[in-house]
Amino acid sequence: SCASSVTATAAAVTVDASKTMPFFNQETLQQRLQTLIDGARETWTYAIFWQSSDLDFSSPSVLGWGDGYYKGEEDKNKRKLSVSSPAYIAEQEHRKKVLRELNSLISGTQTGTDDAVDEEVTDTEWFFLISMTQSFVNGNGLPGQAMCSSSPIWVAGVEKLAASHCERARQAQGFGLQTMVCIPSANGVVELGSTELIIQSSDLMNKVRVLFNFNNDLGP
Amino acid sequence: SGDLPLARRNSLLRFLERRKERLTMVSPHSL
Repeated sequence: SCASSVTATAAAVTVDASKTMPFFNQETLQQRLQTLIDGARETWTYAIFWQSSDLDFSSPSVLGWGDGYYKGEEDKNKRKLSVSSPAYIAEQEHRKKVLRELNSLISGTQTGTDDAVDEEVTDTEWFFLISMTQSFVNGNGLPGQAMCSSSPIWVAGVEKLAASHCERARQAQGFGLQTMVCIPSANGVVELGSTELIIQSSDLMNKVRVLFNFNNDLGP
Repeated sequence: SGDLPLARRNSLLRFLERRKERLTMVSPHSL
């Protein structure tokens, strides 16, 4: 189980922290996520880094929001609901209200009218925002499972996402995503999602291994 | 925004700013 692998990690860490516990750099995290997505051949909608908080090795391992990069999707017309339906209108009103509140929370001012907030909030934007509130304890969910098993998980196809044991994967499918990938790294898990169907590629795994080995300086 | 964890706050700020830029490029007249 995840607990036993955490204990093993703890033992490794205490032997020689400088060698085994890689240096984690929050500043360059956004740059690494952006490089990963913008440099990819495939069309990814977003990338998220779920950061492991193994503070006290006896406590359960928790993956929480580290950072994320939302690139968006090319085909905006893939909506669940028709734009004239009452459900769509009500849902959009709700999303815009939340975005206005978030805007005020961040800017610290009561923003009267901000046209950007009044534009349509797409399903994948909404899913990205919801992701900021999520965390995974002790191997739960696809990110937690990838972290615990130390092996990548690649789910491609709406049927597979919809049938997944992971609630986050099912939710992603509901918001129009077709592919979800979780790749473990030393300090957490890199997750990528796309509205396109993307078949597994070792090239992407290798890029994650290089980009998210925080002992590597990013260089020019 | 003091009660919003720093990582989420930074990501949210960046998301909102980029969204504004993206929408400005798409339809400059509407903004």
